[in-house]
Amino acid sequence: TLGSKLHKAISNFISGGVADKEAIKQLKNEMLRALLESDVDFEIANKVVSEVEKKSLEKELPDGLSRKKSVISIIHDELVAILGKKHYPITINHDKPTIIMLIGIQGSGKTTTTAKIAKYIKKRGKKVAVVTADNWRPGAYEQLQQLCSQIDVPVYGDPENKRTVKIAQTGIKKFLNEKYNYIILDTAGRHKEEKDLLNEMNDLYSKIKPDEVILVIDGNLGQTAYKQAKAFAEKTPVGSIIVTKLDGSAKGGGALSAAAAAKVPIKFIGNGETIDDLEEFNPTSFVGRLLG
Amino acid sequence: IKKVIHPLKDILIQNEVAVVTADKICESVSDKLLNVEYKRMSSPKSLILEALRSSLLEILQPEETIDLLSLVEEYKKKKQPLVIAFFGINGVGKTLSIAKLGYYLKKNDISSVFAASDTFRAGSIQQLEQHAKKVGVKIISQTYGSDAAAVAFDAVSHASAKGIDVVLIDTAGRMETNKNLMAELQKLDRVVEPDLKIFVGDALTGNSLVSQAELFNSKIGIDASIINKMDADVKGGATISVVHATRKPILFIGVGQKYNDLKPFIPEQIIKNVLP
Ligand SMILES: Nc1nc2c(ncn2[C@@H]2O[C@H](COP(=O)(O)OP(=O)(O)OP(=O)(O)O)[C@@H](O)[C@H]2O)c(=O)[nH]1
Ligand SMILES: Nc1nc2c(ncn2[C@@H]2O[C@H](COP(=O)(O)OP(=O)(O)OP(=O)(O)O)[C@@H](O)[C@H]2O)c(=O)[nH]1
Ligand SMILES: [Mg+2]
Ligand SMILES: [Mg+2]
Repeated sequence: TLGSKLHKAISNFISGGVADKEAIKQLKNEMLRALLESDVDFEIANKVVSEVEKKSLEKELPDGLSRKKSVISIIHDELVAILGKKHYPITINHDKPTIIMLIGIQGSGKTTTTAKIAKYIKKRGKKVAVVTADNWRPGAYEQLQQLCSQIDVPVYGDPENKRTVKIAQTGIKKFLNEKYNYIILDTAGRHKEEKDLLNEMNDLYSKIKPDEVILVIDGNLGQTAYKQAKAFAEKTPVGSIIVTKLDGSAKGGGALSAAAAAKVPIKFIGNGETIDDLEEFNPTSFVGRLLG
Repeated sequence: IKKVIHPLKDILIQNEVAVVTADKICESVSDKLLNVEYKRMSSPKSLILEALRSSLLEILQPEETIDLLSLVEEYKKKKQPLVIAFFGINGVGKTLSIAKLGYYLKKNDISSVFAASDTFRAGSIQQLEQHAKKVGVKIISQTYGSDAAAVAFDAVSHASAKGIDVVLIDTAGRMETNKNLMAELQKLDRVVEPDLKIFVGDALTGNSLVSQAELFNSKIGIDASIINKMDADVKGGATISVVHATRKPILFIGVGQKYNDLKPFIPEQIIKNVLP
């Protein structure tokens, strides 16, 4: 397994000692391989490995089993450094309404996550409503209606309306008048080559002025994650990331790379299709799972 | 040779090929290099690149190919509908691919019917209904929570009775590691016995693509793949990982969200991206 190969390389390195060039080379290769197999961006993986080499070879390390533990903890710390050590909560205003907006690549899980967040926020005592500015995907409005009906949260959508800014403004205005104080805006999927859609996303952002923009990232994303996330963050001020589909075989290295590219914290993970499958992000368990 | 192969592995990985797939490609390239006759005119670099090119070409051009239109003609002669099932993990483009295929078949004067066998996900039936309406084909559906295999079976019976050429079965997205959902798909396979089983994958996927291809192949069987979102600035290594894992052809690639964004897979385009 992934974890056992890396642990074996670490054991060989420990028993060989710092002077053993071959053991160091083996360790670096196994570390790099573990990170790449977990979908960590190629450049980031190489940087992490050279950082670990620097720190584990120059530090005054205790011998034996505790040195093995410290090599593992150094790898761990390098990855957690990218993700941030503390828990960053989702924006919840207490003195005025909160509006958050979800963006991301086609099929990443935005609509499902919108409903999950609605339930999460509703449990915290807010009066939650959902607006969908996706007038493009067939059945998008019905999908959100069906999801939100499970938690008795109202949904506004207008698939016949060609202008997404108009849909968003109308829905938000309606819900603010009805005294809803937390509004979640779902948008259509898009990727970095679709320049018109990126412009539309930015247009929505500047007209709606949400309190937080969340980039939804599919946990299966591979080596393309970094540049996609970078393009989104350059176009619109992304505040955080939610990683989805971590209930499959994906290790989430793409999401770590996306967080590095956008320079934002990961706030939640999605680990299932139901409306309850949303977990607050824990960097330690995320990295533990990534390293196998 | 080992020294020379290592940078190749990095190139493959940076071109989105899965790590285990890159390993196997490098093994095959080293084998080729061990057996090659060193002609005085060719530089080592060109020998290596040639070995890589031929390894990739071998992978991307599997022995079996599928000509969909002639397969349809074959079934028309048998007076039987061609039944095609689409499966894969969540959000990879199964439903849109069915709409695109229905549109493609219609342009070629081939009739089809959609089977709404995703009876689980919110909005899935309405989504496929709206696609069916836009494309101009019939859809067979029941209610949410109904049996996926029963809906598919219904659609096949309908197609046989009405002389419809092709049945396109949409299924719910599922993680290949979810035993219950894979068992549900196996049941649909047993009940309906599709003539073509299509694995649908996302070109942006990393290493989990190999696990997806392997598990769907071992539990259900894959006759061909469709890889979507190839328009998202990808190098296309995902296609290499999938064809390597399944040894089955790529039926089409998805290059956008419109109905005509379904294109044939051309190995040369991927090789051109990978070969420096
Ligand atoms: N297993 C699993 N499935 C998920 C998760 N999050 C979302 N999904 C599924 O992924 C698929 C895509 O989710 P959507 O919410 O439709 O994705 P989207 O980003 O809104 O898609 P577009 O609007 O087309 O861009 C659906 O089948 C969801 O049920 C998750 O955490 N785990
Ligand atoms: N840009 C682009 N988007 C695509 C392509 N194929 C599918 N999509 C988009 O990806 C999203 C998901 O497509 P669906 O057809 O709903 O995917 P699915 O596999 O049926 O999803 P589930 O049923 O939820 O598992 C939609 O927004 C599609 O428009 C493609 O080739 N290019
Ligand atoms: Mg959506
Ligand atoms: Mg679908």
